[in-house]
Amino acid sequence: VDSVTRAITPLRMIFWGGLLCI
Amino acid sequence: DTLGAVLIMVGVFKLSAIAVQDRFVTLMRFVKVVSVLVVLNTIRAHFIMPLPPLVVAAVNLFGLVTQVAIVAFCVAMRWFCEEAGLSWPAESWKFTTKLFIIIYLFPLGLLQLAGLVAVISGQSSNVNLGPAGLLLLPVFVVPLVHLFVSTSRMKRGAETIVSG
Repeated sequence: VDSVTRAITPLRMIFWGGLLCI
Repeated sequence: DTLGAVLIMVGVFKLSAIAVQDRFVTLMRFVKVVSVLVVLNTIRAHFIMPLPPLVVAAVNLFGLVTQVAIVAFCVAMRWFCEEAGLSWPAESWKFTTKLFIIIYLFPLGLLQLAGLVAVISGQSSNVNLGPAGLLLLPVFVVPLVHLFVSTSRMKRGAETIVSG
């Protein structure tokens, strides 16, 4: 569960990065 | 573009630091390598210059590899959720994967493959979508938005487990 919580921020980063790349 | 690619790269590196299992680590290693190359490629794209055909072919091939890496990333995230016992977010990631395959890997992959073939056969290929391209833009946002949704579901799933 701890690892999932830690994964949220990098995933959000990837989302915004992807948005910028479109 | 470079800024976005850097964001993705940092995100991917942070994620793979949270090692879950062997296959996740292996797949993420591939994604990490591609994410670094994507950053370099966006920097290269800033310089508008005629490229030798071999480089054009390589860029096309790399585009294809990037699409595969995106799908690989989604699969890795599904494994990650399954490992954490989050079945609903895992299902959500499965759908995200499908969206990326249908909207990115399939059409863009074919386009890049066509570009690759054109370069090898010595023709110049130029895909110009014009205003239609702008209409396509929201379509390309769909898988990304679903990626965000999957992330939120993971967060909620983790919170539910914590609160019992």
